Amino acid sequence: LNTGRGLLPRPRPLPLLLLTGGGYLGYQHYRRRGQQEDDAPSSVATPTQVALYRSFPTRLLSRAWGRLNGVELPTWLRKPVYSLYIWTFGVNMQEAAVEDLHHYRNLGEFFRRRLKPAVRPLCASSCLVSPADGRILHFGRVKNSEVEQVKGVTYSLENFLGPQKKQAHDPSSSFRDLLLSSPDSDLFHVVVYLAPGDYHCFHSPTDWRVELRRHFPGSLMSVNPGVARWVKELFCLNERVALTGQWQHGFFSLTAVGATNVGSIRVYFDQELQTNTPRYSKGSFHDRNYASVHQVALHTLAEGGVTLQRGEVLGEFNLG
Amino acid sequence: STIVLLFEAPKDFSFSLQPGQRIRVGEGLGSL
Repeated sequence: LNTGRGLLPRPRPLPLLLLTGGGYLGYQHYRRRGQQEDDAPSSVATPTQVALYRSFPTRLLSRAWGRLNGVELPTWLRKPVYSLYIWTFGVNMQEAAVEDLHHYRNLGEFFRRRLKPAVRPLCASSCLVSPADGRILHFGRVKNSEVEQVKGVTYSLENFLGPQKKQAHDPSSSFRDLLLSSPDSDLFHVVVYLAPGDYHCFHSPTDWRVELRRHFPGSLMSVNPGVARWVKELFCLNERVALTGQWQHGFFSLTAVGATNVGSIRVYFDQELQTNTPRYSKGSFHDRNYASVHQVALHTLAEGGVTLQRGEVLGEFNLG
Repeated sequence: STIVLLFEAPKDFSFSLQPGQRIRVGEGLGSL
């Protein structure tokens, strides 16, 4: 018995947690697929399941993934590695500003590739255009103060944007009413999901003035449509950067939500923004009010904010 | 990653989209 005990390795907590947690999530995923196959409505995760998922060190994994993709590849290895990525995610290199794969020193640079200007013409007839390449996950009118991330799974508008400086005169008015400047208008939303092979810069969807940047550090769970169907309030739990301001019809906001493999968000006119940092306090957010700053990189300040033209590039998602 | 647009518009704003469709930068999302 003694020798037997000497031979057994002492169980270490982290691998044990990863093994049991991974096994449990795998079983849940398998069970949910079974439900989807026989058309049962996919069940939303329980608070325990979400807590278990959030306990995974996704931010640590994300930063490690970013560091790995920052390692410069030897020239001979670039074509095979990027060709595998292109094949796996269906990247269209004919649209890239630089088609020569040897040009990109690492996968991070390849991920941030730019497109030829002519390949994304602006729709002339619409006052609102897509800010990114991707898939329309959901869109519609915002009822009450709940927004649908996918059909049937909602999140709270107030949790998503955080407290607004404008206070309601009428205590019975909703958070949604607080955002509207006219009783003749409504609040609308669009969710665009960017897949790994998509072009990952984002552009201004209209002519507007950005007044405030609010950075919410947070989890970096996957935002894959399957997870968006499973985790309620996913967009309020993940790290995100919300730009809010005004357009011709009143309130306007663009929010970039990070994910495990794409944990970093850059806004080109806001050099102070630091996302996916090692430490952050839960539930916190950091504001930068452009209405009060005197100089913002690369942009002229209109009275009280940063003016953006429809279609101009304004930021990017980065690996890690 | 995901981009969420939330905006105020006149009640007769209408989307020119289908759920799940592919979209590219610069393509129209809707009109008044």
